[in-house]
Amino acid sequence: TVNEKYSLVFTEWVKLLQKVDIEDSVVLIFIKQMMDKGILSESDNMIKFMKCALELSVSSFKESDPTGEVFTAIDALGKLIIKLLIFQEFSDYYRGDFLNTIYSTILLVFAEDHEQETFNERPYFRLLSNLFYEWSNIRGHKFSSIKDVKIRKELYTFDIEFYNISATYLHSFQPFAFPGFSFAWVSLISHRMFLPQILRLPDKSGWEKLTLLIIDLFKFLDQYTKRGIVSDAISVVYKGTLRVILGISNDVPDFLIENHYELMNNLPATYFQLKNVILSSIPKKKIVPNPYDPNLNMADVELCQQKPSIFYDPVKDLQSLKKPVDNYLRIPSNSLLKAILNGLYRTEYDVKIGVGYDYLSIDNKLVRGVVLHVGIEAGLENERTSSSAVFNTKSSYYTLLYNLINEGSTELRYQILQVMLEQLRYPNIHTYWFSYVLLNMFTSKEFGSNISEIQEIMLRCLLERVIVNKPHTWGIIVFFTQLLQNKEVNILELDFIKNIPEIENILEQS
Amino acid sequence: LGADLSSMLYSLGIPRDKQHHRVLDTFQSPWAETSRSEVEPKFSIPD
Amino acid sequence: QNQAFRNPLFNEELKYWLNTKKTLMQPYKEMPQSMLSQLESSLLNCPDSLDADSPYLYRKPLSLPHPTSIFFPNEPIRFIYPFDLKLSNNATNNNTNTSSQKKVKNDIYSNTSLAKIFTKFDLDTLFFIFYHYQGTYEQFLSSRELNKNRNWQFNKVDRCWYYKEIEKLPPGMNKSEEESWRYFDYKKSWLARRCSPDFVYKKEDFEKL
Repeated sequence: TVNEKYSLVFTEWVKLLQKVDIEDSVVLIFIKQMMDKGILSESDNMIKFMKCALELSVSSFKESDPTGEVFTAIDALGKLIIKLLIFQEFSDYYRGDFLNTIYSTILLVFAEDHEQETFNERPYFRLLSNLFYEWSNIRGHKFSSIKDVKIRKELYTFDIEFYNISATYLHSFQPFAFPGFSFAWVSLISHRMFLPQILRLPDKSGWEKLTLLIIDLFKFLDQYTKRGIVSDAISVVYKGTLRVILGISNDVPDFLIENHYELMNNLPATYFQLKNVILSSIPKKKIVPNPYDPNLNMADVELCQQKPSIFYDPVKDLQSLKKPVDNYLRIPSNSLLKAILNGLYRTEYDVKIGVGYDYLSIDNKLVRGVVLHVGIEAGLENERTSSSAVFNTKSSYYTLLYNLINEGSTELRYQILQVMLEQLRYPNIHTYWFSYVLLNMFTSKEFGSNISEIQEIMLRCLLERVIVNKPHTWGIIVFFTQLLQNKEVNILELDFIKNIPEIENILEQS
Repeated sequence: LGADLSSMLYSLGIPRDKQHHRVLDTFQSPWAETSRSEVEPKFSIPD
Repeated sequence: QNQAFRNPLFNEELKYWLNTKKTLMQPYKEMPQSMLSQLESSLLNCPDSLDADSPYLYRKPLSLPHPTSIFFPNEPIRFIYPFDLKLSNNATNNNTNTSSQKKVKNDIYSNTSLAKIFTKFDLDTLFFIFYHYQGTYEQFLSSRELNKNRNWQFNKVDRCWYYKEIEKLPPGMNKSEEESWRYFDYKKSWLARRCSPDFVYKKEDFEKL
């Protein structure tokens, strides 16, 4: 049969690679012969061959002595794919099409195997790991290892696509789709030959797809993090996630900084430490004043005048609220406020496990979008005109947030205040402006009888971020200090504090 | 409440000393338990 | 009825892939037992750092003829060097100027066990690795150690490593220091030799590492 013939050919390939160096001319001759015989030159045959080779390699893995070389066939398959990716004459179709075909073939063979009792993720992990390794090897110094100048140029142009196509397929392999591949999947998105490369592609070209992958992971964790018992497997996935995010925070903090909005939109609501890790990221080379210094004043910190970079503009998510919000910021009006307020409530409950709640009647992502958009606009205004235009409780930026909180339900207040506190990050204009707004609200006389609930919610949101183990963001620490030191409201005398001795204790000690 | 991250940071190699090191290029595995051997990072050799 | 499902290349496997779309669009609220089993199986088979390591099929024999011990390992060395052990800079040879030290400390290899062990190797060992393990990561590390830490330079023309020695002269001489060059003769004597007095250093002959 055709399959038997292809198996023989592939077996020969594997044997060959065990005997000669991959750069040996014999290897290229072998490939050329495969092409001449039509095995690789016609796409149908190429797909059949790849399927056969992959199935054979996976069987070989399963049948091998686990203490010996289990990946020989898979490794050989990886090398073949890369050789074809680099050296084929891409005249009829394009290199990207070839890579897509390869990945699709792998995905389909994998999808069927995943449902079998004998499924093992390791050979598939190994194959993808190898593809990342081989590509990483040749791309060094702008593909200088490729002698042919034309091919070198093509590959250099293709580099960004290689990572984006790979990321697209990783998205298909995500845990919701293939739970039996979950741990291999987390290992792949954090692979040393994938993650640092996709993070550092020119013009942040890989950031969008990478954010999508991390969101896939967060959504999976969110779905299976229930109140009470969390399965061991999910706990382990969480630990791995935390460790990977710590790695990103160390190497490329800008990724977490600039994408925090989308990450916060999808982070499980009870993951406070991971939230802090993401929001504590500080741009490299920035020297940040000690947040525990009780004499620190954000007004004196030059960094607090700088606008933070944002990769994804939240204005894209505002949908029907964009116009009323922008109009309100220009000229506040009650009718606009009502429109915005109404737009923030959901039409159906959303199940969302949080601390002290199980569902949302508020569109919390829309809240985050609105709040961040207001902050971004305030930052722009600060630069355009003056700080007195925005550091001003009469400014529309302030009054919009004030009114939403004043008129909103308890739940809406919680969501808005929580999101505002998320903006207290490293020293920048958003951190500065939002702490100004929060401090003014906390000590405001304008809320009337609502003040007590608002103060309580603000403190609750603050404590949620501070009680957890470190790290704590710079902005949260500084703001907390400001709040504790403020002369207008004695926190310890507030009724709701006195009613909960444990909280009173914490605040007293602080 | 999370956990004390010092041992996790230590296993990652952050921060080893006052110097700042990149860790993702030599990242072995998301879990310390599966990171018992070092992995070959990318490198290139002049002709 | 879709054409894709009638393609004999894919019709068997396609339905499995299509099934995953269900759980992607509407994930199970509670993990069914079958899914939990798959997840736990994934945990059990979790790939480790050896799985993620570089593939190797054919290992070149040593590049130059040289007798080796039968106890020489065939697999790459993989181990963990204790992080808190101080990096004591090589005893034997050269001045390691502090700026190149800083440069080395910031590259991605400086914290790996292998790179740290290389700082303890003597020159002989480094040259052996360089000349006999061509094209390997180990060759790369040995050249990194030689160049970045020990200040040797590689000549592209004769493929030898060169070292510039600066000798401080006693006061009263015409100049305050004298420059002399050494090179490692890997072809014949396997020794570091003084270059002839008419050796001229040509920057373009040396590899920028």
